[in-house]
Amino acid sequence: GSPSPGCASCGLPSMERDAEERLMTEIAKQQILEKLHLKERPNITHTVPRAALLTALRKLHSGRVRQDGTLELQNEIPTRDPGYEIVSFADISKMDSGEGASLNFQFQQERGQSIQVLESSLWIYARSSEDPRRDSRLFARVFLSAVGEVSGSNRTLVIEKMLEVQDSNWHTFPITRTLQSFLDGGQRRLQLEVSCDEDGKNLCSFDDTANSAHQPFLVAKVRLRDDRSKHVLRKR
Amino acid sequence: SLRCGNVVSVCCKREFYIKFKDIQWDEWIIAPEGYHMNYCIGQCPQHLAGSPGIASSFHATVFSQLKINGINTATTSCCVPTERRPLSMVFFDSQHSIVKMDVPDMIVESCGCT
Repeated sequence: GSPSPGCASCGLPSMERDAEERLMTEIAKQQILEKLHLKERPNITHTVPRAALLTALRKLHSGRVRQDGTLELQNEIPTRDPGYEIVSFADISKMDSGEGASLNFQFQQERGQSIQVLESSLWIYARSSEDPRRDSRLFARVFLSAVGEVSGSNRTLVIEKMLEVQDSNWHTFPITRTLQSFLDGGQRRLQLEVSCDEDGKNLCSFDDTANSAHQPFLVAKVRLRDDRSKHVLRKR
Repeated sequence: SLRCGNVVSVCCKREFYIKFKDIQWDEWIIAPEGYHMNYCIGQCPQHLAGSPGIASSFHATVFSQLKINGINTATTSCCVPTERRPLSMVFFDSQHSIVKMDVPDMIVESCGCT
C-alpha cells in the first residue's frame, strides 16, 4: 500500500540507487560468509605459491586456467549437493635423516560440526631417477605420525605404493580413512611422513620454496553430516 | 519476470553484479571474479499481484482473488525471488586451504508477487 517503489511488507524502504546497491552489497557479503560457513572473511597472511595453486586447480579439473592465470570455472550446472572440495597445501619440514619429509596440514572444524570425508588423496610429485640404469620403479611409503613427535618415531604406515619414476610426474595416495579418523578425533594438525628414497636420495619433490609448482597437497571431497535428520529419525 | 528499468514501479528483477575486486574480497575468493546477485524490487498492486507471470505461485493467485473480493484484505503482497540458481566458488579458508563449493540459491533468476 505504500506509494514508494519499495515493497513495504519486505521492510525495504525506498532509497537512492547508490544507497540501495551499497545495502545490497553488505547483505551479499553477509550471505556469502554464512553460506561458506565462515564467521568472518579469512585473513590471508601468506599466499600459496601461484604455480602450486594453478597446478592444484588443474588437477582438480575445477575449471580452465586462463593465460593470465585467472580461473574460469567450467560452465556446468553446480549441484545442490552440500558437499565441497578442499585442497590443502603442506607445510614441509625435512626429516633429520634426509630420507623424506614431514608434511603438516591444518584443519579447523567448528564445534559441533561433523564432516564426512567422501574421498581424499595426497598428491606428491616424484622426480625421475637420475641414473638411467636404475630400476624405474620406486617404493614410496606414507606414514601417519604423532604431532610433536620426533620424525621417524611413533608413526603408522598408511599406504605404500610402487611408483613409476621413468619420467617426473604427480602420484596420488588415497588417504580417505586416515583423514576421516583424524577429523573424528577432533584434531587440528595432520602430520604425514613420506619416504620415497633411492640410495638415500629423496626423489619426491618437497620444495617449500616460493613459486614451487611441486608443493605436495591434499585433496578431499567432504560434506557436512546432517545431525538434525539423524535426531529426527531417532525420535521417530 | 520483468526486468527493472530506471524507474521501478511494478515488481521486477534488478540486475546487480558484484565484483569481488571492488569490495577487496578478490584476495581470498579465487573464482569467480564476481557474480550476478540480482534482487527483486517494486510494488505488487492488487490488480497485478495475481497476474500470470507476476504471481509467485498459484497460491498467490488464489489469495489475490480473495483480496480483490474483499476477503482477507489484511494480507499484503510482496515482491520476492521465485527462482534462484547456485554458484560454484573457489576460495581460501582461514587455514589457507583452497575450497571449492557449489553454493545454492546465490543468483536470483526471477521475481514475483507473494
